Amino acid sequence: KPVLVSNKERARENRKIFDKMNSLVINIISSPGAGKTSFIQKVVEHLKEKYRILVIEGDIQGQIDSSRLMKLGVDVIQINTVTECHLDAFMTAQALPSIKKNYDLVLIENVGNLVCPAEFEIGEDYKLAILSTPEGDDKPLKYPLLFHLAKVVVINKCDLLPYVDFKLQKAKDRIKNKNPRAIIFDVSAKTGKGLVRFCTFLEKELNDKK
Amino acid sequence: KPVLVSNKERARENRKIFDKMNSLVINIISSPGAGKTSFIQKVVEHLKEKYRILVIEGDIQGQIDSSRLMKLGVDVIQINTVTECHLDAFMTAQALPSIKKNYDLVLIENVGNLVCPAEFEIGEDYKLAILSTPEGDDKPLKYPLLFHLAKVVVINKCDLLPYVDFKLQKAKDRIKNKNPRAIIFDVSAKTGKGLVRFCTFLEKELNDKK
Ligand SMILES: Nc1nc2c(ncn2[C@@H]2O[C@H](COP(=O)(O)OP(=O)(O)OP(=O)(O)O)[C@@H](O)[C@H]2O)c(=O)[nH]1
Ligand SMILES: Nc1nc2c(ncn2[C@@H]2O[C@H](COP(=O)(O)OP(=O)(O)OP(=O)(O)O)[C@@H](O)[C@H]2O)c(=O)[nH]1
Ligand SMILES: [Mg+2]
Ligand SMILES: [Mg+2]
Ligand SMILES: [Zn+2]
Ligand SMILES: [Zn+2]
Repeated sequence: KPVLVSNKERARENRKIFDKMNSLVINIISSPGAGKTSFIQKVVEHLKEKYRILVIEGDIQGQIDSSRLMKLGVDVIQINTVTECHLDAFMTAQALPSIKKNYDLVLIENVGNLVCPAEFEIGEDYKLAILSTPEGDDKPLKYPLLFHLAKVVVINKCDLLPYVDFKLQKAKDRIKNKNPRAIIFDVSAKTGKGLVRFCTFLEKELNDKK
Repeated sequence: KPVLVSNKERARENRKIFDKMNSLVINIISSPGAGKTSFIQKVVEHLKEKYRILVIEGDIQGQIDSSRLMKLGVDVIQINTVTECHLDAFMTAQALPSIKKNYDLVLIENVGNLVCPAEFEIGEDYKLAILSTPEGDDKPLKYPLLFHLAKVVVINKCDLLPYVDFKLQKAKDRIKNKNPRAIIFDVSAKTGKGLVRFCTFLEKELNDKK
């Protein structure tokens, strides 16, 4: 029976499949080039010995990001969205049949875009936004929906703070203004700064989930 | 008679209005924070004495960018897209009734997004893409449509090259591979480097248009 299912209903179906695996699923969203893949690389390096991790890669075309991650020995599934500027629940569902084992952690890298990916549930536990310092500290004001919905906001490329106009405290205040409960981490995916603190937080979440 | 007009048809209507003014109209597209407003500020500073310039600002909400530009004394019209991640021809048409004089140059700053804005004609002469060095030199491969369609590609934030992984020649080769006729400028909207060369190119275009 060809029933037209809404994105929300499809996301609930995805959620049920992830719940059977008892996985923590995080939807990672940022502008193009803010450092989603670099951040995931660092998190995987920290946690792959202790946890079973799957990365689902959403990109317009190609396998550039998934081949970077495969080099780390982590399981990766690539989804090409072709024309869509975001992953939705139906596209994400395409990855599910190829999941052959139970994962503790599923990291979903969305298409680089600060607008539309925030509007589509895909079955995640929560959204993690990445804001990079070169973009400017006004992004929470100019692209509000993502910062309003994200449970976690990672401020990346903090190694570039001496060279850019980004005011860290101002950015944090603006994020908190949009979303008082947001948990904010400042990191550098290049130098590794801040990754231990983030991974400690993530481990606690993984253990709570069990 | 409420005729359903396609975006292309609406863009053609916009084009006719701009042609009556004999204006050069440029649609400026980039990721969030790549430097569209900063670049426009620099171009306006260079050319506002000699040419009549209008800036049309497309943003999800607010007037942050238009108030930066109004400080330069240039005419600005703000369009808020609310939920849309791009300007289309209908939204752009909303700005037209408030155009009270003939402009030589109309700069349209689109919503920060490397995907959807490239798909919508809005009545422009051409698209100008801005790629900033912190985003990485792989963007022409990962977000190909814009680089394929843009007549001009500006590589911005070249002052940050010593601190980021961006390979300038590699990026240029990738852009040329997607679009052999693309005209590429490397600039820094912060230091002003490369702006004289770009403005000389733009003046020639303005004079050819006359
Ligand atoms: N200086 C600095 N550069 C970084 C950092 N994190 C990532 N980069 C660089 O930023 C560029 C983009 O990084 P990616 O990890 O590919 O970003 P992304 O968000 O995955 O990009 P897309 O998937 O294409 O949207 C690359 O040149 C990285 O080397 C950081 O913390 N500091
Ligand atoms: N280092 C450096 N920073 C720059 C340069 N151009 C712009 N910036 C900074 O980059 C950030 C974003 O610049 P904007 O001009 O607001 O970028 P935008 O593309 O208009 O951003 P949105 O309209 O919000 O998408 C700000 O902090 C600027 O100061 C540059 O050439 N070099
Ligand atoms: Mg990536
Ligand atoms: Mg701007
Ligand atoms: Zn889109
Ligand atoms: Zn969109």
